Amino acid sequence: TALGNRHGKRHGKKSKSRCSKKALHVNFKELGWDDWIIAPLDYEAYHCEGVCDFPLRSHLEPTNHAIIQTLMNSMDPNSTPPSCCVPTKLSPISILYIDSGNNVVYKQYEDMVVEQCGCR
Amino acid sequence: FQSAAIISPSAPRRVRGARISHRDGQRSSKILKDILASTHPVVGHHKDDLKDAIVPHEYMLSIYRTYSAAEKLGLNASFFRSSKSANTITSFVDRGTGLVSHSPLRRQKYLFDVSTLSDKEELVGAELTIFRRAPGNLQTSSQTTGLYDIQLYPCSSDSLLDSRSLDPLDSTKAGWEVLDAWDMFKVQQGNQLCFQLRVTLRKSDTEVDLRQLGLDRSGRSQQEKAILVAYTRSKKRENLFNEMKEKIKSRRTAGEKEEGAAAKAAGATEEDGVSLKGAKGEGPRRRRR
Repeated sequence: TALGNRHGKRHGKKSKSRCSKKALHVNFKELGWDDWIIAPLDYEAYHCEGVCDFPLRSHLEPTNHAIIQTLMNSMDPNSTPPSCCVPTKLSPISILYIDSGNNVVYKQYEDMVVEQCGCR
Repeated sequence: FQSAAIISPSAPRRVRGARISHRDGQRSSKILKDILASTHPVVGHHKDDLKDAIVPHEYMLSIYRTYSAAEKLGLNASFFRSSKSANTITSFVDRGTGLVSHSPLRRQKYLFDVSTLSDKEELVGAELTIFRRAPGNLQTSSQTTGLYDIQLYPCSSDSLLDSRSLDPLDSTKAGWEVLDAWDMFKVQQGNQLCFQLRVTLRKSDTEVDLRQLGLDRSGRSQQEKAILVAYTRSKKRENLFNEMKEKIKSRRTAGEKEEGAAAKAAGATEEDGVSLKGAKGEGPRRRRR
């Protein structure tokens, strides 16, 4: 039992996970966009989820404002909400689709995949 | 401010619309509903036929494969010189239909409808890609000595757009000829671009029968048709939601326009070997009542 404790897990209380990147699978077919999107039909977009609590870790690359807001939230949660867990770095994906003139178009759509999450 | 949401299709549609509680009332939910309704598999299932009717050119498929694989390695498409730092590459298939004649084919016209090119995007390059088949009667072409000159002109003027040399030995094998067509967009305004191709013997400047070099357009599959590829770069970052809205709107107007054009095309006359009827699969469209 002592060993379990050593990992610092608190029993009986569900700890919220910290801000991090989570899976988000987008299926264009389910969106009904596959009549004009040739490829890809689905892709992994990811999303950010979790709490931004004090102290903020450096990999979350908080802005100074997020540090102040998190500090105030830790002092009095009722006065200030915590900072938000959001995408801090995004990357594009290529899409091949048919335009309104039935032409085949290749386009690089910016900001479609979450690379990193942070607190802002 | 507009909200964007990815809503699971399993929720019933009516609830889906209600779920978006937004400050400006039902406007954005109507827009979202409009987008989803018009593209929903149940309503728009005839669109699948449309998609199947369009055969992506091998060139576009190879572009997509190359750049999306590079993306996975963290390389941007604009990294490749061939992309001309464009983030959008649009292909237009040749709509010309040649007249069958037995006299030597000295000139050939190519017609492209570029009306869907957005004027909000900066054109950074354009190429006309023509598939040259292996000519049937190898004997005649291999007798020729000296280089061929493949020359590209606008239909409406004789200012040379681009030219490429072709070795007679190479001309016995099939291949793609890529000609720079960027200047065409500066010379000619409007949505219909017409190019004219001719091939001369470099020494004597005599025009060659395009059939000898496998450049005539008769009997070509969709994959062998000439395509005009336009490279554009969007100046400002567009909101995906707005872009989808525009796409849906323009598809709807294009659909209505095509119905009108179909009626008109029934009476259109062939002029100068170039027809207004369009490519296979783009004929009159039946709208399912």
